[in-house]
Amino acid sequence: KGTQASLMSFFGK
Amino acid sequence: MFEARLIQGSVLKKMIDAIKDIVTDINLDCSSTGISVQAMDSGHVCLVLIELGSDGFEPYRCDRNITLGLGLKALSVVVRCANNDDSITIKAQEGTDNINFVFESPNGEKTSQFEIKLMDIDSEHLGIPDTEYDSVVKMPSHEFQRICRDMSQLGDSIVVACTKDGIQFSASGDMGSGKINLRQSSLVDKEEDQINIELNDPVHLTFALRYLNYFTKATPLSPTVTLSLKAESPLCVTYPIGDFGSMKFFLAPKIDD
Repeated sequence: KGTQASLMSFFGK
Repeated sequence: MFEARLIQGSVLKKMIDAIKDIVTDINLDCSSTGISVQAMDSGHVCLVLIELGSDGFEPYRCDRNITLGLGLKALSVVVRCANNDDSITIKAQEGTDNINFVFESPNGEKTSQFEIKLMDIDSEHLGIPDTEYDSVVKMPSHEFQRICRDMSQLGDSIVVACTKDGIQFSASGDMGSGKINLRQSSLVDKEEDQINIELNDPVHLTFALRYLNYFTKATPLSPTVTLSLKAESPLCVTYPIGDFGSMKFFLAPKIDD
């Protein structure tokens, strides 16, 4: 249940 | 020249044990203020951030900022050769491609020296934003470990909900479901047994238990753990390391389809 989000979409480079 | 001596070498052993299932290589970023490590798992779901202040080492010398790339497999093999009460000194000369480890027994009778080849690790440094969390929960680290272990018997995901009534962990699967509630403690003998819940806003998030169970490998590092939660944001799980550092794990949430 639910889709695993990527950390990259929260933390910028 | 870089040189750092950790009196309690067992701390380094515990740190490596805590991250070796998540990452394979790490860069030690060494500066005059201390050592930091930032590493992400291959799936870009979680991130480990280790920060160790120079005051945790005696002596500590870092003439120039230096990045030391290490394979965790080699590091794990070498560090396992140290006794728990040994001190561990890390040394690296500028311009060489080796890192040296020296273990010394408390009475100084036994010293061991190991060398590992440095690696060139291409790692992306992510900018972790300063976050005002909706809820910050401090609890005994063994309690958190137990909850993650128990909940993973029921399902792959855990729902963490913080309200004014406390923090609730729940999981469900084919077999059934379970819920564990923790409330802020009123009177406890030891501070490390205390459950402390700071709540700015109620928050409700879902996480993959597989990663949380990896994070709880850090339990031997600290009697307490802090969970910092914010709606639709990564969870931050913090294990303090003595009074000079910390190991933080960030985990991206699962988002409703």
